[in-house]
Amino acid sequence: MNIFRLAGDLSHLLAIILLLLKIWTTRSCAGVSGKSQILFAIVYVTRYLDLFSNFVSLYNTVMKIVFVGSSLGTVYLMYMKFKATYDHNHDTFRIEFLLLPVAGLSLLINHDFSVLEILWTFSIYLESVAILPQLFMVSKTGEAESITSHYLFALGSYRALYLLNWVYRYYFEGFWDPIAIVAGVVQTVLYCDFFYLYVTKVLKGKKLSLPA
Amino acid sequence: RYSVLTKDEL
Repeated sequence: MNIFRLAGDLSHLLAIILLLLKIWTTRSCAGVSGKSQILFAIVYVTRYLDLFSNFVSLYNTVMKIVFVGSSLGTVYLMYMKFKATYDHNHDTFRIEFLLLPVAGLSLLINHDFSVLEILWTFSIYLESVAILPQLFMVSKTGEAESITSHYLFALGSYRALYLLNWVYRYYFEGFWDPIAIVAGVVQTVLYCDFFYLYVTKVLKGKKLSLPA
Repeated sequence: RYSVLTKDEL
């Protein structure tokens, strides 16, 4: 565990808290892509199946349970409790165009052809693109609430901080995992346009709105 | 190799 890794995990935790806070306090999931949230739920369920087979540390186990629980909870809030506020007319990204190629790629490029390993690889690849329906929704409506922008910034920062963690681990521990690194780079690059808008607009007190 | 048994990241 190094400072980048810890900061990344905390950023991820902050993102989850911000999203739940937004939905809970506004009693609405307007502006949030249910499709991205379904993809994230699939990501964490398929990645943390090793909760039952492999104990790393109490920290690791608690975080895994929080990530799986909160992603399933968010899907519940969006599709059950606050269903009426879900803006599905603007959430039109076709997730099968992500799920099928990602499933194919995880069967082709993985560390080991075993069930847990392929599901882990699938989850890493899927996470890298899971935000696309949300970014597509923001670009379609042309705006996002401030708290949704903060959520996206924290969520994007988490993998960017993991990249620094991997640089650190490569130099000081000789550890590197090409699958996680390539997927992490792709994931972070997808946020670049949003990061730019966040810094130039939201941090200056303006609402995140895209030019027409 | 970063296998199932050695994965420590989230």
